[in-house]
Amino acid sequence: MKYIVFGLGNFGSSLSTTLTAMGHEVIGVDKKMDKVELHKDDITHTICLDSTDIQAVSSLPLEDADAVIVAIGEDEGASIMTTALLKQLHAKRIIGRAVSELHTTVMQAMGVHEISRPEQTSAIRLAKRLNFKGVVDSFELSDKHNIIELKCPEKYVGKTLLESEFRKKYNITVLTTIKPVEGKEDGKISGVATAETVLEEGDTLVIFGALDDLKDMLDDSE
Amino acid sequence: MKYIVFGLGNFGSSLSTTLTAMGHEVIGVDKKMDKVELHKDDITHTICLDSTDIQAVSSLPLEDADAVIVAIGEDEGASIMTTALLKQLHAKRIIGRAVSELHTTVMQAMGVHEISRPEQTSAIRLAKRLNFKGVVDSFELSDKHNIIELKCPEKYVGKTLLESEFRKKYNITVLTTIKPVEGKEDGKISGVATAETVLEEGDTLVIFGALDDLKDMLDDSE
Ligand SMILES: Nc1ncnc2c1ncn2[C@@H]1O[C@H](COP(=O)(O)OP(=O)(O)OP(=O)(O)O)[C@@H](O)[C@H]1O
Ligand SMILES: Nc1ncnc2c1ncn2[C@@H]1O[C@H](COP(=O)(O)OP(=O)(O)OP(=O)(O)O)[C@@H](O)[C@H]1O
Repeated sequence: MKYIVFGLGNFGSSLSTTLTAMGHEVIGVDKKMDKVELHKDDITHTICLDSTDIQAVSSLPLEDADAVIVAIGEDEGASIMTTALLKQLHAKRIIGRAVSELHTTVMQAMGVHEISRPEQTSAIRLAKRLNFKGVVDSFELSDKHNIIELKCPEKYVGKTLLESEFRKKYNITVLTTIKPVEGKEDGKISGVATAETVLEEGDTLVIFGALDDLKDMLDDSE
Repeated sequence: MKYIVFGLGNFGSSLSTTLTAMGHEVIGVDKKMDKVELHKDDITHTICLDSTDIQAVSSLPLEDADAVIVAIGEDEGASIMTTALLKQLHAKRIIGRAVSELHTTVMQAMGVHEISRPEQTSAIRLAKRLNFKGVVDSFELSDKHNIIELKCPEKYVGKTLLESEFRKKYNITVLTTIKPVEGKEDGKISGVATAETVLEEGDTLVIFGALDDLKDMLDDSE
């Protein structure tokens, strides 16, 4: 596929280099020469131009692009101006990036509905992970692996370990479950978990895995 | 839970306000008074201080915090300095944020392994969505709803519509499937889809739904 990315900041350059590595043809545009120089080896084509200049933008092969992405963030004026020009020049599919609420509203009013909000989206995901009451405790076994104690998420209650597919889906291992004990603060450890172990409501699961895999499981279990 | 967030830029302020809205006690810190003023109504407590100043940082209730988040992005020096101080003052759990590879490497070397990279993470997710070859075409029915034509993802091949749970999981409707026809560019539309319709390899699914729900389904089907 063919893409044109306007703005080679952190978001725009990551997007351009990832798409290029996936085999797509990407034109990366930035008004700053140093940005163009910095990324030119990792993006199919890089061009130094000001995307708020209609002459410059209309010199790009917009009709051939499957999508154009406006990756300018902080400079809201330039982001909005560039988007307006691309609308005017009939770009097929425009993907925007917005920082503030106002920025988002203006983009939507211009008919751009695919809007990326990297900072907000990542912050909300992190807040959800932090909020996840289930994680009772967490020990770092090494800098990449953790053992976490997690209240059994609703979606797994009543399933056997095999049915929960922790190993298959996330490459994590449930070591054991801790069953709550009436009137005591600490629960009772129920021995080495097996494929047939049934997870019950209120159980604390003791899970070992790589940090990223544990995070994926936590994200999916909300 | 109690959190301290250093840096109230877009990421830090979104994180602080989201956690506050979820009922947590958040102290939001920024060296710029205007940032503190801007967000003070949405965050439990806001304080104007320089997080690279050990006196200032040690005046914060670090021992009570379940986690401290260094949300400073572009100013890598300040981000790294703040992290070093928090390590020195024995903060229980430090979550960092990094922009460049070098920044990430230094944070990891300091023992911080929960690192958020908003711009890169969002860029990679967007690249994966753009890369998803399945989306053949997409029509905007309204500014929030689309009809997309999508090559049947592997995970649904052989399932009936009911088994695929599109409605249940994503609130999207499969209108019909297009079966490929030998030697022809356009396939054959197979009538109105029902719960019993079986999805086969090579089918193009025509799906209607809200943009966000369609995106979730696409993300999950990779
Ligand atoms: N009019 C323009 N034409 C071309 N490139 C532009 C224009 N305005 C800004 N840029 C480029 O877009 C890139 C990102 O823009 P900006 O600094 O506004 O956003 P940012 O939020 O800091 O980006 P990121 O978070 O992705 O690093 C910069 O490299 C900048 O040079
Ligand atoms: N030493 C410091 N002490 C306290 N706050 C700081 C310090 N250095 C930077 N900040 C604050 O951190 C916030 C975000 O920092 P910065 O601008 O470096 O990152 P950014 O990448 O632009 O952030 P974002 O993408 O979240 O908007 C700013 O509001 C800034 O005032």
